Amino acid sequence: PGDKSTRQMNAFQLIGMASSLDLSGFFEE
Amino acid sequence: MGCFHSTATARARRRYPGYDHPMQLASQTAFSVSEVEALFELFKTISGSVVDDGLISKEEFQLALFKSKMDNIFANRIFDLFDVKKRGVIDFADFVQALNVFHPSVPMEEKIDFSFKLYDMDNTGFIERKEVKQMLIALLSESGMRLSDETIESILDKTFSDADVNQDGKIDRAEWENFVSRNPSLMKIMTLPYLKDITTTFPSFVFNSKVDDI
Repeated sequence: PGDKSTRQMNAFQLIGMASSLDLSGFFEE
Repeated sequence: MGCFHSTATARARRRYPGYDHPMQLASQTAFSVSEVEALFELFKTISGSVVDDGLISKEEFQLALFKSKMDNIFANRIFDLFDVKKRGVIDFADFVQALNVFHPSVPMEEKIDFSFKLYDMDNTGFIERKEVKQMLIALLSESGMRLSDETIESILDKTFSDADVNQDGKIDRAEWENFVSRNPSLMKIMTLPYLKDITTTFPSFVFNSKVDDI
């Protein structure tokens, strides 16, 4: 399971993608 | 220099625990006085979204970020780093000082420090493999992504063989700096272009200003 591009990421890139966290959310309506 | 409106400031201190005067916060950060006052407008909105107590709770923090009451381990970790005084809430001074790290003008060193602490969840001074795995598994589960344990281990093997230069099983601060310099996309989250334009986003600060001639 898991597509090829996911497996090619490093663990921290994957954390960034899975969290989809962006502090810009504070400033957006 | 502007003159100090002691009554307005005293009122803000009562209403917002930990409130520091904008000029004081501006002197400690990359923000101007006007920008600190604009951030106060944002702070008032977030801190009053669930319980209007002048402080930001974890629930209010996540609500502001995601516009819904969803739990996110990564957001929890960022909240913990904003919560400098470790009281389970963020006051205005904590908020300004933590957001300062995300200012485009702040040196990369400070951003790297913050990102290192983000992953060093048990504060040992090292990013350990078990911490990264724990965060990864929790986030994959929260986001509904499915990866086998074998795939996760393989990703961790590859990451640590690249980042952990001395191969002691953990990433120290110097190894982290070296790793992010080779993977600059990891630092993208650490800069918020919005912070350059904060007075335009929250123009109402002008009407609520407690400092003259800003």
